[in-house]
Amino acid sequence: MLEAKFEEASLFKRIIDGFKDCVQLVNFQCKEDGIIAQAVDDSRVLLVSLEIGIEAFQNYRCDHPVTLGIDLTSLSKILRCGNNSDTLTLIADDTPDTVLLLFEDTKKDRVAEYSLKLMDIDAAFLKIEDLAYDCTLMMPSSEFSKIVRDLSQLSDSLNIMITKETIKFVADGDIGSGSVILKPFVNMDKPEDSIKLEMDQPVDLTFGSKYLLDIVKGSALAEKVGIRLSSEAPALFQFDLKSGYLQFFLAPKFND
Amino acid sequence: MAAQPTISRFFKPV
Repeated sequence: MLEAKFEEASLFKRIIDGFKDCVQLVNFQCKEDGIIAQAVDDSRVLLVSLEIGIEAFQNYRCDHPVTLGIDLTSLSKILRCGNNSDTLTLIADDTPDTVLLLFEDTKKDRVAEYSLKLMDIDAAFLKIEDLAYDCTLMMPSSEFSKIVRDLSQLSDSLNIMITKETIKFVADGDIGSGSVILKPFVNMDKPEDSIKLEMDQPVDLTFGSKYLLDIVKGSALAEKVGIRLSSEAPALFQFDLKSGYLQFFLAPKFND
Repeated sequence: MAAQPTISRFFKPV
């Protein structure tokens, strides 16, 4: 029996909105210590990995591990039916063919109940090795989103170059080119605006803009984004939840 | 022209 209650339906809605545009069929593995999910986009370039820990819930009970195969497009339709301030409880039995979504407005004594049909989704679960990254960057997610949205207008590839004290984003396309250069800095008054950089090795990597445009949709979840880059492995873009995270792994382009 | 590898080149099924 699974009973997972969010204090606010808006949290689960923002989590799903963070990756519903790049993957559609997702297996949510519910275990006693929380919910994990993993999916790869249609082009098999972008891997999404979600973990929602117990502390993210108002209360959480999962007697036996259960996998919920969900079409995110259908789930989003139901999430739109609840009010953001409602509590939301996900309820499923041990061998479910549906998951119940219970929205409760405790003030107005209003209860809305939806049942979503589950799907059999045959998706391999990929082992994500703990990688040694050359660079780790922590920056405001809104700033990263703006840079990605601005530069992706110029080219379908976006280059990220990091040296000792400099982070440079470059796009060069048919209509012209653009570059944004940032420096690490600490904002004592507003720490969330700081840009922190740990660099073991400089990197010069190129990514597909369309994938970065999907990744920045996770920005509604967290004020900061953690970006970990390596010359030899997929880049990790991570948005932290109160308990858990939404991660995107994106393979860089290689000049053949 | 830059080539775009897939994620399965790096992460294998468990």
